[in-house]
Amino acid sequence: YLLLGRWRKKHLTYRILNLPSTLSPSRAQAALRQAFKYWSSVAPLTFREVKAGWADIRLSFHGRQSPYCSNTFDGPGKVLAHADIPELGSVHFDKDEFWTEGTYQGVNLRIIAAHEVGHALGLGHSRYTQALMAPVYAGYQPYFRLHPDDVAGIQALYGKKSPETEDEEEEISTMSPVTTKPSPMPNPCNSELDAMMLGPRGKTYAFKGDYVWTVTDSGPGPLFRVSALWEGLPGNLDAAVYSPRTGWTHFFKGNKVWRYVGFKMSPGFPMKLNRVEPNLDAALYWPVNKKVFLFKGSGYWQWDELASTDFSRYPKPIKALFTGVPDQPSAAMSWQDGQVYFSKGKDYWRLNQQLRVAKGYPRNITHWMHCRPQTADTNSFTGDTTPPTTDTILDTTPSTVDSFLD
Amino acid sequence: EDQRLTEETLEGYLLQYGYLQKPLEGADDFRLEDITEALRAFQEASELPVSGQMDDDTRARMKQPRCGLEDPFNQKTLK
Repeated sequence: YLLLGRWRKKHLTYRILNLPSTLSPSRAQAALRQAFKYWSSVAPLTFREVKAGWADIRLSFHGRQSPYCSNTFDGPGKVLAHADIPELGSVHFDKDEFWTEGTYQGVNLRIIAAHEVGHALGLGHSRYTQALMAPVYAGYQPYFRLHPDDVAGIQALYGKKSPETEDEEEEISTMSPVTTKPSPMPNPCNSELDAMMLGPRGKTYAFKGDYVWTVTDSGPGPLFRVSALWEGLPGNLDAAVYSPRTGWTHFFKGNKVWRYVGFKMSPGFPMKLNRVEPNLDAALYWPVNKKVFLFKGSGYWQWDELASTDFSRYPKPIKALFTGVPDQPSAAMSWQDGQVYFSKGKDYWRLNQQLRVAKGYPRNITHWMHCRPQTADTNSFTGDTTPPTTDTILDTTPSTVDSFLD
Repeated sequence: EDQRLTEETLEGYLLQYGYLQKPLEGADDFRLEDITEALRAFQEASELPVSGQMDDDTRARMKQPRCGLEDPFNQKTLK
């Protein structure tokens, strides 16, 4: 790697001044935002997007002529983009390129943006032809990740990312990975989920094995180890549920339950489950009656977090309350749209306010994940794919156990 | 004409991306040995056979889409 310069500060702002015409605005913005996350996930850098006024790093698209840039572009192909080194902050893309996301066609905006942001942060071109900072575009990579030379370069400039440097305001996805040999990673686009939940700050999480990722309208986000976000939490969960009423997030596995507030485990947890059966299938919070529902097999328990619940009449049949839902769901959640979702295998069901499965369900879960490989962008929410980036983070061991739900 | 055009394209590419550097003084033309050395640096950095001669692979590589910044791979120009 070659170092060309450095910012004297580590909390930078950026602004997207305009967007390409070949991607939907939300798609293009997601790609550009992700470009920053590659760097903030391996170095103590934070990037905050501003919508107006001055920004440290300014991203824009221009063609052959630009009143703001002496380096003109040259139409499709050849030069794709260029950027100034610190502390100038200009990043320009050739607007005449066929910018794409999630497909081998055209030029992947996310990868090129990450390359140019690398320049804007002070990195020159890398000698490794497979590195992000290599001068020539190596093409779209579904499971793109930074090359060790890229990581070594940015850490030579800004140091390594350590827990102390985390900033509460930071986006979750900038949490620090340390590269260990990754256990097999699920493919978000065709995995049976262990759990799903609408978590704090309206983020939708999907859990599978040791990993968790967010689901947005532009597809699955980067994969993280569960324990990297919720320290002390094991993988292969049975169920997960966040309650806006209490701010508690509960995770269930076997005969244990973990409670977190935000990403901090509450004292005394994990505890032992003793009044509902172990090895739950799913859990959800239903905002209509502000209760948590726990599911296993063909039965469910309704639990009032803030009162002692009489479970003697539980479990009750799932079908008695949730019409059209299969037994043994693998995951469940209430979502922002007021609907309730259940998943099982590769299918998912949507239920309306009357807890009745809507027409046309079940559907394939890749639809819900907004995955549709190999196609150019369509409108956001009908599904396109942003294959996940893959960061791997250290694991931690579980702690002592007490009893719960008393 | 085709040969000349190729030479100009080659020099243009090597100059644009930092493999060749215009001498501060003296004639504008590059010496053959400078061009050969620059081409070798490009071929080495591109993990192509290092011949110092233009061949199909080198030409194909130069056609690939890329970043507009210079490459720091020719030690002499980098210095």
